[in-house]
Order: sequence, then structure tokens, then C-alpha cells
Amino acid sequence: FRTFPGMPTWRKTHLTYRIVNYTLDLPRDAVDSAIEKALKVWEEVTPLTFSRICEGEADIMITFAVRKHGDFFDFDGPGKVLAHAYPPGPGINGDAHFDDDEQWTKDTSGTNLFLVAAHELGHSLGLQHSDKPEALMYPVYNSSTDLARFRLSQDDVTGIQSLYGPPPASPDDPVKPTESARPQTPAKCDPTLSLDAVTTLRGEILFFKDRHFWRKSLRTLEPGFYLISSFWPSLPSGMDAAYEVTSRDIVFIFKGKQFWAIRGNEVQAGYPRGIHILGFPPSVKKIDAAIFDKQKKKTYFFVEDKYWRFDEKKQSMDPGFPRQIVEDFPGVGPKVDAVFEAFGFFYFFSGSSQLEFDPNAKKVTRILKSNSWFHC
Amino acid sequence: LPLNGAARDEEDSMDLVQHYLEDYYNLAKDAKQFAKRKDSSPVVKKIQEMQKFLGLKVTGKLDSDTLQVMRKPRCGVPDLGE
Repeated sequence: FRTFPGMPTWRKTHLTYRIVNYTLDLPRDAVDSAIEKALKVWEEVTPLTFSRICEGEADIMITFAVRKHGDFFDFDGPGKVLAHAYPPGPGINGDAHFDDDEQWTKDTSGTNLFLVAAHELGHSLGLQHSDKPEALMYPVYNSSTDLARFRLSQDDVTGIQSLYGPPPASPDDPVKPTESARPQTPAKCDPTLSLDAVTTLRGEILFFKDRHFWRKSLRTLEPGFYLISSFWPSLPSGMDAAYEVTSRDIVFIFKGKQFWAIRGNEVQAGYPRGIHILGFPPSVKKIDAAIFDKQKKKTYFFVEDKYWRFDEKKQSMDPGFPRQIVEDFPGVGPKVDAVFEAFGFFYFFSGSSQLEFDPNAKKVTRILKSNSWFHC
Repeated sequence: LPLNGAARDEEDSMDLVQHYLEDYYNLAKDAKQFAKRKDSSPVVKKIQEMQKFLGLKVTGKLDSDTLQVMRKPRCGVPDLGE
């Protein structure tokens, strides 16, 4: 994402808008509803609120116009430029203009007013164009957007929250159960939080949960929170395990019978591959957790109550495995969700608990909550 | 004299590119004859900048993918600030 030069923002959180005139392409209530819905897109991820006024000067003045319309940027007839808007500030700033030579529609048969309005209002709030094609703030109109499933991209959310912060949490808001199969956005300080996978990556720690991950640097207290797809579009959500081979600058990601390799933000060619090429028997359907031991150059794969040991130098499973987890990691298990290494300790995650394990002393040294790294 | 079809298409594309780069990528208005210049020309650099920003293959040339994206409807706000 980008912001405008000088990062102009609104200095207040409650803004007014006015629909100055209407297109003839749509009924008035359809225009009202598209604008309301477009504002709500941004309202949901920021502390900003909006109210409509019907006369006088609003912060955001919305107009439909053709060709020359009183600013420095004339419209150009049907197609090409659909609309434009100005960054926050007084006067024309904050205003959004729509080219009425377009065929505005509620669906995507013409130019969808909601999509364009949501984009323009992003400018009105201070976002410049994004270079991410999946972002709402990408400059080119995408007529194949699925309106029923519309959602801001992580890039849009990160961008607008860099200007205004996230919406305030209300303790009175009950957590609404959802009937949707789509997982809820996980809350890092939820005491019942469990994790899918944890790994280091170039000195940072990544905590994966459903479609998201937290990225924690040891230099900062607060972790960043991102969509997995915003960094690695081809990786699956709900992954099973992840580990970093630091000496090769590679992180391996496991889900089901497949695994991927990533280097930084690039998924490596030739993946996904089947886990059985690593030497697992066909009975193994998924890996629960994995960790690379830098000292021994071995990777431990945890599956149910057993573990396998993989020699990264020989690229083969060590003989004599699997073994029971509890035999060599007393106090851990029987089953683990995730594991990673920091400061010479192994940190095992199981449900909402985390065990700090000293691999030299072969004992658990601390019991923690799974979110102990999140500065809750 | 009227241009033949292919020549007209090419000229239209050149106009489109010139205006696109001027409007959205701050190309100086006096940068003429841009298509014929060498790789180091400011126009080629602007095309590369645009291709990079729009997630296209960065060639510095007006390939069909680049022209296709430039012909799509878009927001009128410039992609890059001063």
C-alpha cells in the first residue's frame, strides 16, 4: 500500500459525507446503499465513523459528473477513467467524483458503483494506490470481483490501519458465533488460543493460525498480524507444521500429505511435494509439528504420540524411528500442535498450553500459555 | 492521408501510452518520440516503473499484456506521487 505525500489523514474520527447529486443509471436508494456499504468497508477496520448530511459542506462530498466538472482533472467519456478522489483535507480534499458517462450498476454487468466507491473512499481517507492486484486500492477496475464475498485485502487493512489504527475493542460486544465455514479472525490474547504451526524465519518467529499468522521479531513487543496469502498466495491455510532449516535459508510448510518450501516471500519451484519422499510410511497422513535442531542438523517430525528423526545432511530418515515422544521428550505430549526453537529451548504447543523444554537436560523447564510471545 | 489499420492501431497505442504515463506516472509532457528511444530513455524507465507497479513483466516494451492492462478502466488518481 501507499499513502499520499505527507501522509494526510483526518484529524477526527467522525466524518460527514454528502451525496451531492445522483446518476440516472440507478435508483437513488441504490446509490445511497452503495455509498453506505462502501463506507462500512472502511468503518469496520478503523476507529472511523460516518454520518450523512443532506446540505452544506461535508468532509466527503460525493458527486457524479461528466467531462469538465470544475477541478483540474476532466473526465473522459465512457471507459478509461471511472472516478477520482482527493486525499483528506479541507475544501475539495476528501471529495469523490464519479464519471457519469460510465454505466453504473448494482452488479458487475456495467461498472459496479459499490466497488468503485469503496476504492475512491479509500483515497478520501488517505490511501494511495496499492501495487497488489488483489487489493481494493489497486488502480485497475476488476470486473470479476465476487461481490457476495467481497473483503478488503490484508494490504488494504494494513494500509488504512497504518493511518488510523484498528477499530476500538468493545468489551460489551458479545462474540457472535458464525454459521460460516470460514474461520473467525483469531484473537492473539484469547486464553484458549491454539496454534496450527510455529517456525522461525530469518530471526523472526511466525505463529500460524487458520488463514493468518503473527510475525514476531524479538526486537519488538507487538507482533504483526497478516493473511498467509498476502505473503505466499499459493500456500494453504490451516497448515499442520512448519520448520526452518537456517543453514539453507528455507522454511518447509506441511499440510496433509504435501509440503512446500519457501525462501523469504518466495515459494520455491517444484513444490508441493509428497511427504512420503522424506521416508514416512504410507500410514502417516499428516505431520503435527516439526523442528530443526541446528546443533545436530536433524529435524524432528511429530506425528500423533510418536516422532521421526530426519538427517538434513544425508536427506534421509534415521533408522530406529519412530519412537514414542514421551520417551525422549519427557513431560511433552502425547500429541503436539506445533514446536519451534529459541534461545536453545524447544517450545512445544498443545492446545492453549506451551511447554519450554531444555533438550540438553531433557526436561520441561516452564509451562506457559500458547500466546506467551504476544505481549498480552 | 488516412492511415492504414495497422499503422493507426500503433499510433493509437502510442497516444494511449503517452497519456497514460503523463497522467499516472508523472511523465514530462514534452517527452516525445518515446517509442523509438533506447532503453535508457526516461520513457522506457517510466514504462518499466508502470509495469512493475501494475505487477506486469518488466520489459520496458509495450507488449500486448501491458497494453491490455492500460486499456482497462481504472481510477483517475495517479499511481505514483511526486
